[in-house]
Amino acid sequence: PDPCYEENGTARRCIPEFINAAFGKEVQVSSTCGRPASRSCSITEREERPAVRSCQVCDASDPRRAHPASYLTDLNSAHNLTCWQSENFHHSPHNVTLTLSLGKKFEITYVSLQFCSPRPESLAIYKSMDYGRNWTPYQFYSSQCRKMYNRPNKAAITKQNEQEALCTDGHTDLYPLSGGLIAFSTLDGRPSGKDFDNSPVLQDWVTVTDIRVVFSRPHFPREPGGGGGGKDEDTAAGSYFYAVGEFQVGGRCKCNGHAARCMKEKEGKLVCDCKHNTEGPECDRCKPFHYDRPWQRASNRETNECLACNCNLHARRCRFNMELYKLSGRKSGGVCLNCRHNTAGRHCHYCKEGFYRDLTKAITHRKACKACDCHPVGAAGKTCNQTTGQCPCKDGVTGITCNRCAKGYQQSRSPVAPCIKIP
Amino acid sequence: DVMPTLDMALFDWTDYEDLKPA
Repeated sequence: PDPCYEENGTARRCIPEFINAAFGKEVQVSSTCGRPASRSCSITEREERPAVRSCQVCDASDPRRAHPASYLTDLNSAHNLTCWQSENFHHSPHNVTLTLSLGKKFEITYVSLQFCSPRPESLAIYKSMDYGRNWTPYQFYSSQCRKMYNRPNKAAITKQNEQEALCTDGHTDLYPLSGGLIAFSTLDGRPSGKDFDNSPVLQDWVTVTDIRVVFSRPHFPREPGGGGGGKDEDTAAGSYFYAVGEFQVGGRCKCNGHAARCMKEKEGKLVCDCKHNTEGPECDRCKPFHYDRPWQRASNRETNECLACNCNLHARRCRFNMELYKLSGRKSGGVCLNCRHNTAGRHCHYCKEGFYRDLTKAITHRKACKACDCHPVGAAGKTCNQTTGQCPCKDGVTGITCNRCAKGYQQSRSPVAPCIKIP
Repeated sequence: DVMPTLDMALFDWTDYEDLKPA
């Protein structure tokens, strides 16, 4: 069964499944260790034992020792956690950027990062809704929000600033030294989150095409090592690095409630499999000839499917008229264009001038309108009554087409007065 | 009793050439 329709064919809201939209996607990173091979050291905690410093080599040319960006979004296995790792750096702050392109608009619920190194002391998340052209802040994490990002720590969210990036000092502790998580929930704490269907502001807030994470500052090292990488006298003194095992973006392909899945089109681009007479990458407009009411997102209460214009099978195109829509009590605003078969009107529902309605045929019939065929001499004009077909007859002339003299009249020789009274 | 249809041949178009149907 199609999740976008009831069994009886009635449209109902449908949404793609919730997924980790980052899974398997390429992440552009500004720094990856291993070219050339380098050594980095980190501190590992062992239950109730003193921390131990261990060092390892990162070598991009050796798959066993490489830490490529593909490890950020590969299959997350508890037995074999694969980590991306940045180059060592020696000064703080030091920016390292991860950019994930989803290739399509998604409505996301969370962004999470599981670290293999200690979590950064300062980190920023940005989003783009236009495929990387513009970026807006999404969330900041820092123990020094004001200094790093010029934002207060844990500002209150009200209905007036729901679309504002906040800064928090949570999730920035040095510990755990490995395996720490940073998880940003896009709707958490936002007042309209409970009424998401009716909040265009939050619908916009959760919409992204790209996510960028900027690690701004690592923790400062503490002996023996500590921080991002620890002090390692065997390599350059005092180096840091960032390492992440899992980069997740949880959400749904954005289809505005009009598709139950997204799929790849011929060119490999991800698009919604639109239903409800909608089209566009996000089912964000009505299909041609389905303009009887304005496009709307589906909600829990209303499916808001696009409706076909009613043109009685006499037109292939129509347009939407807001004024007519309002006048109809928000029921119908479609106006048919280029009515054929000699019909006219908003819905091609009557016959155009010079034609009349053949009541033996349905209005949808292609011969529902017949030519008036008014007599060139007997009729006073070419336009007949659109319902009855009666032409306007000259004095003394009768018949639907005005082609005979009335009783008591006879044909004359004058085409101006074709019938004259019999003396 | 249906009257006969107008006979176009009976009309004199002398003064009304411009009204004459093609």
